[in-house]
This record gives sequence, C-alpha cells and structure tokens, in this order.
Amino acid sequence: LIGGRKKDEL
Amino acid sequence: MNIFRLAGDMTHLLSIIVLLLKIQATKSCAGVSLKTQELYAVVFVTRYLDLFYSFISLYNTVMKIIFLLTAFTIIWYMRKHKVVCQTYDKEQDTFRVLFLIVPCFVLALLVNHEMSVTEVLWTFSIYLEAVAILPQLVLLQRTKNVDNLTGNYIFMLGSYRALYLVNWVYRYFTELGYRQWIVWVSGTVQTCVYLDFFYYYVQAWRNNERMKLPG
Repeated sequence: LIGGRKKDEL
Repeated sequence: MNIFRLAGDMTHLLSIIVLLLKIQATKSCAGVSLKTQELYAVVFVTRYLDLFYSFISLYNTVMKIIFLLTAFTIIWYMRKHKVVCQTYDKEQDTFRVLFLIVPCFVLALLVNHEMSVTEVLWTFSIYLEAVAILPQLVLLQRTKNVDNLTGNYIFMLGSYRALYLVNWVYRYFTELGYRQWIVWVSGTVQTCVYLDFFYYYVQAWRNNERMKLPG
C-alpha cells in the first residue's frame, strides 16, 4: 500500500 | 489505467524485448552491461514480492511475470550462453554495484511508508531502479560508441520514464487523493539520469550519424 492505496503501477 | 501509463508500460516492455531479440539475433551482447541487467533483476524481485499476497489485475500480474522472466533470460544469455557470453565486455563493465545497492537500502530503511520487510524491499526497489542504468551509461562512455540497438534500448527506457511522469501528473489531477512522494521523487531523479544521454542521442539522430559520446 502507498499511503492506503494499492500499488497498481509496475 | 490512462493512456500515458499504458504507453509507458508498453515502451518499457518493448525496450526489454528489443534488447533480448538483439542478443538472440546477433548472438552478441557487446555493449550491454550485465551489472545493469542484474540490478534490474534485483529491482523486479524485490518489488514484485507482492505477487504472492496481493492481486491487482490480470494485466498487472502478467506484466510482472514477463518483466521477471525476461530479466533472468537476458542474464542467462550473458552469463551462460556459450556464444553470447564470450562477447560480454567484462573488463569494461566494472561499475561497483554495491555503491548503488548499499545507499539505496539504507535510504529505504530511513525513508519509507512502513517499517516492514516487504515495504522496505519495495521502497529499496524504487530507489535502486532510479540508478540501475548507471553501469550501462558508464559502459557506453567507456566504449565511446553506441550501436543503434543499445542506443534505442536506452532511449526507450528513458521514454518509458518520461511517460510515467506524465501519467503521475495526469493521475494527480484526475484521481482524488492520489499522491506517492517516494515514487515521484525517485522517478524524477531517474528521468534526469537519462537527460544527458537523450541530448547526445537526439543530436546524433539529427545529424543522421552513429552516436558517439564525448570522451
């Protein structure tokens, strides 16, 4: 998680 | 997923495929830095540990696996293939990778979102990717001559970084609360690493000549 968000970038 | 992000990913993928095909077709890896390729393998392994515990999308999973497999295939060619490995410029490719790995790891321990093993390793991979191209650029400087494919490979990697920058700006303005400072700062540093190379690449292209770096 990046500050509560999913890491969707590669 | 926006168009800049997709274009960035495709450029990244293409750069790796082009390098791999070049090595396969010419049976040569002259001018390619094994140190840089090994650093990318370390980057992918430490970043994509989340393959084991997090699912984002099929696209995301497939791309991660392709990046991992192609990285290790290139390394296998350079180290183990009986013809290709003899063309590797071992004496020229002498960059001390620990000078990159250790500072990146220390920085990841100091500046991260969460003090956990996977999070620190992910952060480490972000920092390391920013500088992983340096052994390749040093090798280019040493050999003073850039063949078209090696030049294109670095140009495409640089383009991928530039597209990611645009993607971040786009997402910042379109997604509420989207921000990721660690990724942004390292990504910007990484793009700057390529700028000097871009200058000479474009200059050579405009003069329609083989690329030569200054001594």
